[in-house]
Parts: sequence; C-alpha cells; structure tokens
Amino acid sequence: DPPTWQILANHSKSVSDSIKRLVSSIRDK
Amino acid sequence: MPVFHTKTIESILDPVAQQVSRLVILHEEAEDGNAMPDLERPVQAVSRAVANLVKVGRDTINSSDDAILKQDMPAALHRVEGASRLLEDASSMLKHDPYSGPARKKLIEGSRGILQGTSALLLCFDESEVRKIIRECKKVLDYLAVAEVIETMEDLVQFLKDLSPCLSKVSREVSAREKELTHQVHREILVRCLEQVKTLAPILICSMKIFIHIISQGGKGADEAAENRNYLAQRMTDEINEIIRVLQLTTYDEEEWD
Repeated sequence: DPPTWQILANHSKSVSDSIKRLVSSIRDK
Repeated sequence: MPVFHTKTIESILDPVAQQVSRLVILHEEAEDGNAMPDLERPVQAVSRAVANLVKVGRDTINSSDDAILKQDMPAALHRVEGASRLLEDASSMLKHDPYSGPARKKLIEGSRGILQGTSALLLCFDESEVRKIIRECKKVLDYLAVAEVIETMEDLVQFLKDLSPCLSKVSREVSAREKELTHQVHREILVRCLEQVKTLAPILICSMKIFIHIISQGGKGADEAAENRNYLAQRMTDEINEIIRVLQLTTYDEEEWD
C-alpha cells in the first residue's frame, strides 16, 4: 500500500524533524 | 547488526536516534548547572507533528482490515502521545525553573518515547505490509499443492494461467522487499530463494507436461514422471516457505536498540 506508507512515513519524518529541531535548539542556546 | 529493520525506517529514525543520544549527553553535561532555554515553541512544533501523525495512524487503523495492525497500532500511538505530553510538561516546568532536574529527565524521557513510539508505529505498518506479501506467497503454495492432480493439457493450461500472475507478483514484491532490508544475510537468502523459484517454475511445468503426455499415451514411466513432478513441486514449496520465514524475521539487535 504505497500511498498509505508514504503518508505515514512523511508524518513520521515531520515528527523526527521536529525532535531534531528541539534538540538543536537546546544545544544552540 | 543493523538497528533499524528497513532502509525507509532507518532514514526516518536514525537522525532522531542520534539527536536523542546528543540530548542525553547534553543533559549529563548540564549537571553542572546551566540554565535550559525556553523550549515552548519547539515543543509545540513537536506536539503538532505528533497530533498529525496520530491522526494519520488512526485513519490507517480504521481503514485497515488487518486485525493484528488494529490491535497493535493503538499502543504505539498512545506511546507517542504520552511522550509528547512529557515534553510539554518539561517545557512548562523549565519555564518556571530553567535548572529543574526532573524537567530535564522528562525532556529525555519524552524524546526517547517519541523515538520508540514512532518506531513502533512504523514497524507495525511495515509488518502489516509484510503479511500482505506472505498472503501472496501462500497463494503460490496453494497452487503448488494441486500440481499433482493436473492430468490433462487443458487443466495444465488453466494451472499456468492461474499460477503465472501470482508468481510474478510474488517475485516483484519479494524483490522490492529484499532491497528495503538492512540485514545483509536476510537479503542474500531472499535473492537466492527467489532465483531458485524462478529457475524451478518452468522445469516444474515441463515435468507436468511430461507426466500428462505419458499417462495420455498409456506408456510406462508414469510413476517416475509423477515422482519427478512432485520433487520439483516440493523444491519450490520449500523455497517459498523459506522466503516466508525470512520475511518474518526482524533484524534489529535488541540490546543495541535499548
């Protein structure tokens, strides 16, 4: 089911990216 | 031993895993008393992303007819939601006290929870997709099981018409799956088994034709022809069963993951 997999993967990536930005924010400040 | 099961999952989660490791190090370094910055905005961004992921996860559960996915995925969603709330609590606590030790612990626990929950969610869906491939493999096994009752050319033609698309689909899907796996040995097994199946299929059909020809002529050698056909059908069955077995293996090293 490529479409559903793509949607799930995209949203998981968004969560991953937001965590990365959180950690970067802590590190930078 | 790879930590993530497939390349897609690895590409999504490996960067986060590295960041969470850095966060743990930062936390340990901050034991000397550095103040935490205001994390309200980045934490809100995480909460929004988690909310969207949970919504998509729920839609996936509702639209799926896979009972195992319907059973397992809610727990993963719950984990991610709980972890998001921990981050929100941590952010709120740090606003009042930037030096708060318990808040920092919640930050780490929340980040880890996001990583674990997202991983569980992706694995859950991935396993559901694997079950679909296995269903197709089992259809091939069902066809192989009836090879021995084919005694006319008309039946053989129908057998071939039924088996061919099924076998093509299995070949396509297993090949695509093999490329996705991170575990080298499992990939090699799948490649080898698939090659065997592709090699054996035409030989099996040939042996079935020979058997039909012999019995239609009433000649000697029917038993040997049947034995040969059955041997080839069994070889193919064994290879498909091995494909099914390897597809169900997970690759991650649990200790390394922990």
